[in-house]
Amino acid sequence: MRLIVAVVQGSDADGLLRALTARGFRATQVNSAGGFLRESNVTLLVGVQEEHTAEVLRIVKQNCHSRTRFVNPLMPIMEPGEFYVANPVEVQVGGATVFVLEVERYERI
Amino acid sequence: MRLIVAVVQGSDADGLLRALTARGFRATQVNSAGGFLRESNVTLLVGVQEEHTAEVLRIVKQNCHSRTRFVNPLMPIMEPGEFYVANPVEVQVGGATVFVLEVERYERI
Amino acid sequence: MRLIVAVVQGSDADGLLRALTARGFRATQVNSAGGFLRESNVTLLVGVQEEHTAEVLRIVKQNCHSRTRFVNPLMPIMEPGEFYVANPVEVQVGGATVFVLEVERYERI
Ligand SMILES: Nc1ncnc2c1ncn2[C@@H]1O[C@@H]2COP(=O)(O)O[C@H]3[C@@H](O)[C@H](n4cnc5c(N)ncnc54)O[C@@H]3COP(=O)(O)O[C@H]2[C@H]1O
Ligand SMILES: Nc1ncnc2c1ncn2[C@@H]1O[C@@H]2COP(=O)(O)O[C@H]3[C@@H](O)[C@H](n4cnc5c(N)ncnc54)O[C@@H]3COP(=O)(O)O[C@H]2[C@H]1O
Ligand SMILES: Nc1ncnc2c1ncn2[C@@H]1O[C@@H]2COP(=O)(O)O[C@H]3[C@@H](O)[C@H](n4cnc5c(N)ncnc54)O[C@@H]3COP(=O)(O)O[C@H]2[C@H]1O
Repeated sequence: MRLIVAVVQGSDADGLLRALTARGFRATQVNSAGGFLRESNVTLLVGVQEEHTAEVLRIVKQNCHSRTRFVNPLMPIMEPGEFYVANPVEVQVGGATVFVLEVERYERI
Repeated sequence: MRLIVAVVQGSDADGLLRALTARGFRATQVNSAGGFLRESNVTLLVGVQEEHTAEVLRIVKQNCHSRTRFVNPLMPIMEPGEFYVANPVEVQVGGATVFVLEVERYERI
Repeated sequence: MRLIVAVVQGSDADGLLRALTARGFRATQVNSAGGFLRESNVTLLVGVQEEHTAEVLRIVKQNCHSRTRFVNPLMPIMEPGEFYVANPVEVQVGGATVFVLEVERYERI
């Protein structure tokens, strides 16, 4: 048994869940937020038999797309009288960040 | 040290937390939702010494009950003029889905 | 690769995230709640190369502080006519509770 922890963008979460459950996989959705951009995203927990890990990763790849975000960098702390013109910065947010964890014991109660 | 990740139904979460903390166990509650029914549920994180894993699982079994949910299946995409009468479908939602993970290092700061 | 799961107090989360991202670490924030005090806190997921685990723990130590909370104990179930005067109880809430998990496979999609 493996526990797949996948951080995905909110706009991909619904399609990904449909694709996973349509193939009989089970998943739990947790609302989360990025540590850098502080924008809301989704962390999925997907417990699967080890031999299905590769298929789940393939489904994640097919349903999660990387996007470019233009963000205003955090205002630095200014000296009095200093001007600061924020140029939006381009940040590439990937489709998914995935951690596969080994499960020592799995129970359905 | 083990990290127990338990997905339980919202209506069992409060009783389960009381039972765990009454016996001195520590736990953290995360609001989550099922990938299939999209209904809110609760994911508990319970870090325990390895020799207490079985006792925590026993407490989960005693406090989490499986229930039958009647849900309307998702409307299929219809051709014009076609009628669709949704018969509610019976879905059995288990008491808890539990993953026990090995912890390489544990710190209380 | 390691997945660091750190439960921290809400008031430390912002400073900790700034310190982590300023040093190039990546993190995801999940809103959570303590099982005992039922107060909201924050669970951070930080995936790092193994050789950076100690540095991340150092940053957590520098940014998370233990605090004393005065809480009213849960009202015990009373017999009719019995008086109950709740003396607030002092509870020490630590800076952070941290679990380091081994990651079998890591993917950025
Ligand atoms: N310290 C830093 N310095 C410079 N640039 C930084 C940075 N942290 C993040 N970024 C950039 O900003 C994007 C959004 O990061 P955020 O933390 O909001 O949202 C992240 C975070 O919620 C999660 N994530 C990514 N790597 C993670 C890791 N190692 N551990 C935990 N969560 C991670 O996935 C989301 C998307 O990440 P992705 O890497 O595709 O895209 C990241 C990355 O391109
Ligand atoms: N391997 C796993 N990994 C991660 N989370 C897991 C999991 N197995 C169960 N869960 C979590 O536990 C909840 C209850 O699952 P249970 O299997 O008892 O009860 C399930 C099951 O009887 C059924 N079900 C779930 N996925 C299905 C699927 N792909 N096809 C058919 N039936 C499904 O619907 C009930 C509710 O499912 P829902 O997804 O809304 O809610 C799930 C999900 O949040
Ligand atoms: N092994 C573990 N597994 C999962 N999550 C863990 C954990 N240990 C700590 N946590 C998380 O960290 C928060 C702070 O825990 P700490 O031990 O510093 O501070 C704790 C501790 O001093 C005390 N406490 C917790 N559980 C207790 C219990 N069963 N009996 C007596 N005191 C308890 O109350 C404070 C607040 O606890 P609360 O549950 O509200 O909030 C906890 C919980 O969300």
